[in-house]
Amino acid sequence: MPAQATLLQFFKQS
Amino acid sequence: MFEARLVQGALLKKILEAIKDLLTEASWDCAQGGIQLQAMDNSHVSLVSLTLRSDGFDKYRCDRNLTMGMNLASMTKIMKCCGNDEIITMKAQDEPDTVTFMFESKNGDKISEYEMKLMNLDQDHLGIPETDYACVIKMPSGEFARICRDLSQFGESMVIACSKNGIKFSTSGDIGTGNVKLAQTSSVDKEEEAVIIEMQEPVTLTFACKYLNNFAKATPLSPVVSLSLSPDVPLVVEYKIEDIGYVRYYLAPKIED
Repeated sequence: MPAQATLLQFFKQS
Repeated sequence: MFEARLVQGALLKKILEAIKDLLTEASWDCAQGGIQLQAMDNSHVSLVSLTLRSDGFDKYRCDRNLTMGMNLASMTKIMKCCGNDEIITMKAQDEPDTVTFMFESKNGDKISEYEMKLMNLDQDHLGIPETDYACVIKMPSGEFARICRDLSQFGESMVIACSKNGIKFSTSGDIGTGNVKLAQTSSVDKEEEAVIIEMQEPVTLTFACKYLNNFAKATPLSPVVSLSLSPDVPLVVEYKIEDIGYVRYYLAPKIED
């Protein structure tokens, strides 16, 4: 089963 | 001082309907160029990015940049007091503690004013890189909403597979499986009824249905939705808002561990 990623894995916090 | 008047007040009501189930609270950043809102849902899986340009308002004044943190459930209560054909004006002082929503009937006979307390919100702004997406799909927003609704009956996840031949949405669960294939439209009279695919390379990604269903609440804002996909990056679902701006939703994919 694929796991849900979060946006923080892709986008930098600024 | 800040003041923004929108004759088509129903637009703001629709915008709120499109974001209030994903976000409990959000900051509305007001500047001379317009209003922007960027916020993630509590689980950090999806993000709403809203832009309303100042030139899309019937009157717009913003002397100093300001950030208004709003509880969206409270804002929804206030927006319910606004008739669909009423004119909305948002007003605030510089460094405000409150925002005022004024609703005017078309003939000016009735004016309602609601003042809402603002909140100090911690801002988690994300830098979203410019991306050239492998596939960009434009399709009727009503069709997208229906596919999300239909397929989410079967499972929690939906696979979106885009190739030059078309798009396939599929799901599976305890009761069985379902899929919907859409071919690229060859010729149409109305552009908003077309399915258009711009593809650099085929993409297949898996997403949680519940977020897609939430995004589809923006359907009343636009007859067309665009889906931008690239391998292993968040999906972008965009609804243009007439001549004033857009709402974009970003959704992190489900990925193999």
